[in-house]
Amino acid sequence: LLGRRKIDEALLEELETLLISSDLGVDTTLDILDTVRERASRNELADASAIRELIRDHLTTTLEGVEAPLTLAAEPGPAILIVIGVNGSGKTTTIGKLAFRLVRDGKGVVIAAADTYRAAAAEQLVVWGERAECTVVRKEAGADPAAVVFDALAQAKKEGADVVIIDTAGRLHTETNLMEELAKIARVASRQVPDAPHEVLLVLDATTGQNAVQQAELFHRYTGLTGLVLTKLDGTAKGGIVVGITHRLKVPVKLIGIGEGVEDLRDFDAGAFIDALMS
Amino acid sequence: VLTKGFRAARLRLRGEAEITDANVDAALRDLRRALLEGDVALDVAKRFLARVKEEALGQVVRLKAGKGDDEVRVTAGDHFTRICQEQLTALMGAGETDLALETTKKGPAVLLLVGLQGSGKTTTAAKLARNLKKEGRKPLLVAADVYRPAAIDQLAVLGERIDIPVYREEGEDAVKICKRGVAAATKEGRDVVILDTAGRLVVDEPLMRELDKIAKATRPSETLLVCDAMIGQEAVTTATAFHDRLSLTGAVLTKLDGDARGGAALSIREATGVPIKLVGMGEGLDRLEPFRPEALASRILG
Ligand SMILES: Nc1nc2c(ncn2[C@@H]2O[C@H](COP(=O)(O)OP(=O)(O)OP(=O)(O)O)[C@@H](O)[C@H]2O)c(=O)[nH]1
Ligand SMILES: Nc1nc2c(ncn2[C@@H]2O[C@H](COP(=O)(O)OP(=O)(O)OP(=O)(O)O)[C@@H](O)[C@H]2O)c(=O)[nH]1
Ligand SMILES: [Mg+2]
Ligand SMILES: [Mg+2]
Repeated sequence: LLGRRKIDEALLEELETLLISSDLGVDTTLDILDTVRERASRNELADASAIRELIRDHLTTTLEGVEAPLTLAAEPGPAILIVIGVNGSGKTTTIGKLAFRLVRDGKGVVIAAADTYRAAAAEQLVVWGERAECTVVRKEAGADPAAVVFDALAQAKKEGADVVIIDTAGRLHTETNLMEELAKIARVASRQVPDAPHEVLLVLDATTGQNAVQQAELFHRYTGLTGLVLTKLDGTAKGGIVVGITHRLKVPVKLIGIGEGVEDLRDFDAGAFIDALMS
Repeated sequence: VLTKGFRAARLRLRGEAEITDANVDAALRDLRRALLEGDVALDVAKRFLARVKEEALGQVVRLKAGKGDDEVRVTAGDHFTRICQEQLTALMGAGETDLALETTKKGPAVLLLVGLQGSGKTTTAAKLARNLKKEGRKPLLVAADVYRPAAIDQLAVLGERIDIPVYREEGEDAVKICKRGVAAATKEGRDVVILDTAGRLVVDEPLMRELDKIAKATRPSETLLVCDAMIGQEAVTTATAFHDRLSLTGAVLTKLDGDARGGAALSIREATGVPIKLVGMGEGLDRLEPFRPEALASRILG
């Protein structure tokens, strides 16, 4: 698509198609195209491959500018990670994969099955805990999620665990009472361990469209986000939604999900992400 | 705050007496933004804009020729709005929200639910079963997701909640489970079978083949794509892939109780011809409703 062609409206239209089709959204796409047009009009862009570089730099600045590693240690511990997001985004699976990785790396992990609402949510997490070989703390269906967190932290203390990962029920950001429940879970964590929660990770399905922007804004407002997880990148979706979200909220993508298996978790690599987006 | 999208189109035409070649293009650019922000697929949006332009200018010509007596004389803004709403509604709905549920001499009606991971299939399966039971049918749920941890337990718990039997096996052959589920339904006098399948990517060839085999073995009267209302530009790729393989008879748009605009409804229908039949309006098992095109049309326009 972008070789040594000259820059004309047809090329810009192809670029727009590429960016919109990757779920970058109208605003982000227009920002990029405006920059391209402006540079082109000043004869600062030799050809189409120069445009490619410009877009790469623009996206890299946005995504790498806020890059930060996952907080996996705390003094005093344990490090507490809360995993949140709308229904079906991949929270439970991501936690299973992360726990597996951490245990393999020699860390003590406890998982809190704080989704006490959805059918068989705890059972699903118990299977992942077996795969990861770590304790899953659960209570009966309908129990107060905060009570599960409390129990999990007690168990973590008992085991001397380094990390506690809290799974939460999927919830739409438009449900105020559910968002307040989430804020309460975060408060319970903060009262138990200084500086907790050390990570609040919003899990976003890569196939999500522009509604991801509203999701991120609302979850950020209620709990404060420290990172994004982009799942299902092994599909056809490019996950371009994270660009606008990172730009506006300054929250970095920390992990990506690339499958349903226990090892299908990767640290976010902006370069690789941008390559895939532009292909 | 800059007014963008559909509201901008209305404002732009507010001072105008009528839609003209000159002012319609600007209004269409605003409409285009509205559709893209509403997650309508780009190509679908472009084709829709062409339709709106043709209809808008065509109506003005007819009005001037005195042939538009069914088209009330209104301001350009209201006229444009009405055309957009009408065209969207017409495109998305032809009232085909009914499900094909007839039993045959061979046995019960079979409904096959398919879709991407996490779209809401298992929940929708239970909702469907509950509604059918309320209508006097005898549904059987079949737990054919042999991959996801506790997927079978999830369907079993839901089945228990609504007092509907769930066919399950310990095995790992989804095709056999579906076949034997239908046989069990026939034997036990259940007259409609709902097959809950595993979420899958359209690029996962072995899993797409599994669906081919399930469809071939069970001959469903309905093959429904269960699709998350918040899906973005991949709606067309996804729906087309499932449709090409399975000949979908309908789609269910889930999680419409959120604030996703749901442009996928237009994309799916326009690109594949598959009708949206049902919408999921919540996690509760009573939250499944027939699709209403006019409601979704104004939602997509924002
Ligand atoms: N292909 C693919 N599937 C994934 C990925 N992550 C999760 N999934 C699948 O997505 C579906 C939903 O995953 P869950 O982990 O149950 O999602 P959740 O956010 O916990 O869902 P709720 O608790 O119901 O809100 C499952 O079928 C997972 O196997 C991924 O990276 N790639
Ligand atoms: N708010 C809302 N949540 C829904 C709706 N339909 C399903 N869900 C939720 O979405 C999540 C995923 O639903 P599932 O039924 O597990 O989805 P699935 O397609 O079976 O997932 P896989 O089997 O992993 O592919 C669960 O948390 C459901 O409660 C809906 O209409 N509205
Ligand atoms: Mg979960
Ligand atoms: Mg399921």
